[in-house]
Amino acid sequence: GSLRGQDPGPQPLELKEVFTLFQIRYNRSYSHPAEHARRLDIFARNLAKAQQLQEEDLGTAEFGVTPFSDLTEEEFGQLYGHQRVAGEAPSVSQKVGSEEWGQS
Amino acid sequence: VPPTCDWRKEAGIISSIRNQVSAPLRPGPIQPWGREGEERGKACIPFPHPHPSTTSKTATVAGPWQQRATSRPCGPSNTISLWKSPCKVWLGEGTCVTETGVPGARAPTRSLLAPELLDCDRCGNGCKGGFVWDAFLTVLNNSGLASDKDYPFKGNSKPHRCLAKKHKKVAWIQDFIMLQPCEQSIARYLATQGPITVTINMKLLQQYQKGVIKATPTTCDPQLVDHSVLLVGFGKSKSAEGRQAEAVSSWSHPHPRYSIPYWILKNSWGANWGEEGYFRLHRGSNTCGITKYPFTARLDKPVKKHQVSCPP
Repeated sequence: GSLRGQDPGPQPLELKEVFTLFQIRYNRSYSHPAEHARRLDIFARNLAKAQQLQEEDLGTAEFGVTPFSDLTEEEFGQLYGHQRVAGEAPSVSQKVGSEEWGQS
Repeated sequence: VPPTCDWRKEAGIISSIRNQVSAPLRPGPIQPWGREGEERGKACIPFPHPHPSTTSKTATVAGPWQQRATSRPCGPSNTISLWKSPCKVWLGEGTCVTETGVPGARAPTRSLLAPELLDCDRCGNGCKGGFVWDAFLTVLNNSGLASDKDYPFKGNSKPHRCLAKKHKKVAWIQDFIMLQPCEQSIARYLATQGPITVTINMKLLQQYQKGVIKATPTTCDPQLVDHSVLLVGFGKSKSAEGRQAEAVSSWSHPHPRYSIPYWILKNSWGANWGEEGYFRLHRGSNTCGITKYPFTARLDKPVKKHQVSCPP
């Protein structure tokens, strides 16, 4: 559930239970115990981050466990985002349209 | 500008939520990023798979088409000539105009085109994340888009494998527009013309569950935008203070100070993310850079306005 208004973060045992519920809900399994431990650690960091975002948000947003809670920020950016666009609007100067322009 | 707008409520305009990274599943253990070996994340222009259908960019193409098909009576002259195709042209949202010019029965939803965008993208980087303007330029350069029936999705793109010229076009645009970076004019365009593709900083979305995100430039840098989504509406909701104030007083209508204006945005991360695949950003503070690159397509040729002359 959401973290808005909850006490700061689950206790270790609770964390494992929350992580197990996450795995069941989002169909996650990890091939090696080491990988499982690493994902649990990432999961814990993401929960703490969600708590921080909750406190910083000025609207009504609720942050918490999502399908991406076992991904690092880098993995999430690589999988779901694309290259960061900074600077000014693109100058679209290329001649647009092919010779068939106007046919279709 | 109307107080609220939600294109999801107009039948046939917005397609169902897709998942841009659910690649064809191959047998094998599930890794956190999907099944082993699946090319997750390669299809970086947000489009759904296996039915590459409405993405933020393609939806922008499909949406106005759809509206035109349904929003005014079809005359054989204007509609059919433009589409130059027998009936049963699937507009990606499942509506067909019959030869007689009467909007036909609803048909099963078909899809438009995103594989073509990947293969024919002028920068050849569809798989490393495409830009909105590149997708529209590709549509223009190819004089239209093929349907996914003709141009199936193969799960990986080869920029030099552009087969666009081989396939019949089922949708085309006359132009694409970048709107003013002003939330008021974006709202007006959205309410009167249709969905708009915007590109935002997606940093806060990894942990987002629901509600209206109102960020500051510090918590969500509006300059570093990295994810394209579809703007489908806007509205107002009660803020937390509003709910509390309402509980202790007898205000019968929301007090402006306690209501939060928001944008409704369609994402492509599956329906079990966010608010059934959608999310809301605060409207009026350029939250996460929503006004940086608002793009949409135009279907009609520009109507010649009569000339006006500025007084000397």
